[in-house]
Amino acid sequence: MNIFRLFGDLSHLAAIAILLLKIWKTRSCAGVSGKTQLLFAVCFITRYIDLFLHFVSLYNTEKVMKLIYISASVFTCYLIFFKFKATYDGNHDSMRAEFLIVPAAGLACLINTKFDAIEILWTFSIYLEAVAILPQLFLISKTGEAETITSHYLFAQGSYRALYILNWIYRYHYESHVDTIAIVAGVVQTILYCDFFYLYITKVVKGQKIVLPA
Amino acid sequence: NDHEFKHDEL
Repeated sequence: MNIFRLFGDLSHLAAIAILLLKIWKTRSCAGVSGKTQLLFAVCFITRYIDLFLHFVSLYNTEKVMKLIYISASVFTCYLIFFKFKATYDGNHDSMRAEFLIVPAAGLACLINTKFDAIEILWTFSIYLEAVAILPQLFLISKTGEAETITSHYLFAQGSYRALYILNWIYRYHYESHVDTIAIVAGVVQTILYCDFFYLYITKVVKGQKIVLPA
Repeated sequence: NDHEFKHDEL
């Protein structure tokens, strides 16, 4: 474990907590893409499938984190699609998730470390996570704005994988550890946030709201 | 097989 990975995971936890709090406090999921949250839930379940395959001793923090990620993302989907369904902006959350899931699944079968079920699921989860935020960014471009709290969520979510890139550089240098698939997908994922990062740094930090087109 | 590639990150 290194500082980058630690802050990356904390940033990821913060993102999940911010979104949950926003939906729970405002009792509304306006401006939130349900599809992105569904894709994240699929990513966690397919990536941490080992939790379901054999009992894991919960004293291990990593296992606890995995359970938190899975339960929090499923609960977020429950809030969006059931509890606060009336506030779900389905018309603007219109990016076809199949256009993200099918290519990720196909690519996972073509480019992977080992052709076995667990490894293919893990690879699928990595590829899917790289593009999972697209419905959310698409929704913001359709509505033309993002609530400040949603901007903070996106900033934390984007920062998590950006910090992981620093973690991979660190691990390459000190542990000569390289996970090419995760690195390439992580770089693609972070690049997708660049436009948002620019808006966040230039607008939200100054207390303004993000309104598109910028 | 100990060379089993373990993904040790979340």
